[in-house]
Amino acid sequence: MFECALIQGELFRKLIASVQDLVQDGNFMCDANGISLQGMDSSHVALVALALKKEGFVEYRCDRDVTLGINFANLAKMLKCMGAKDRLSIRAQDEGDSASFVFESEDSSRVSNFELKLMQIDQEQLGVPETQYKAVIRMPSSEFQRICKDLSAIGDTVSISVTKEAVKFSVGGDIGSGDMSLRQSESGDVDGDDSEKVMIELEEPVQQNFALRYLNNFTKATALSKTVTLSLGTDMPLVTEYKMDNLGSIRYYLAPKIDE
Amino acid sequence: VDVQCDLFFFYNFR
Repeated sequence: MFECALIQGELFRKLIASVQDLVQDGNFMCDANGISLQGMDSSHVALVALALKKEGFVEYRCDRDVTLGINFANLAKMLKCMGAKDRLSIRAQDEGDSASFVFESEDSSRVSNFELKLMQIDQEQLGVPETQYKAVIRMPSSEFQRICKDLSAIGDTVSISVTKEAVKFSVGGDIGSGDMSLRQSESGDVDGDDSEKVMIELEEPVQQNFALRYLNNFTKATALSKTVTLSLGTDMPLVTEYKMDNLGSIRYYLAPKIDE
Repeated sequence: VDVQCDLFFFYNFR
């Protein structure tokens, strides 16, 4: 038996919305520690990895490891029926062919029950090795979203270059070119919200090119976290990570474009 | 010319 409950069901809906444009279906792997999901887009350019810790749930019980094969568009249809402040419970039998989703309003005056048919998904998992990245940038997620959206009106590819002082996003297209630089926030600045700062950890300067179409896709997760972390290396996939307070994180990996 | 790499170039199936 697998059973879990989230006070903020809305978070789960946002998570599914952050995944469903990139991958159509995937396996929720549930074990005693939490839930994980990995999926690659059909062109093998981007990978999404979700890791939810059991500590983030108000209830969590997983007697035996279970794999829930889920079509995200279908799940999203059911989650659409959930109220913004509803509590969400998910239940599945060990060998069942469906999972139940229960939405309960704050005052328990409305309870909704949905059964989602599960799929058998034959999906191999990619092994992502532990990597020491050359540059790690933490910035407001809304700022990253705005940059990706605005630059994609000008070109298809963004060049991200990082120095100790700043991270620069450059774009070029038929109409011309441009760049936007974000300076590292002053470290002595004790005032203000940490989530609004730009922090750069740098081992050595790095520059890589990426398709804006995918980055724009990743920014669907902006609603999940005030900050985003970008990890870059030379000729390495970019890791874009959104951390949710104590629930876990969603990570996107994007293969670079390489000059040939 | 920018060539889009794919993830299999970097990662293998587990």
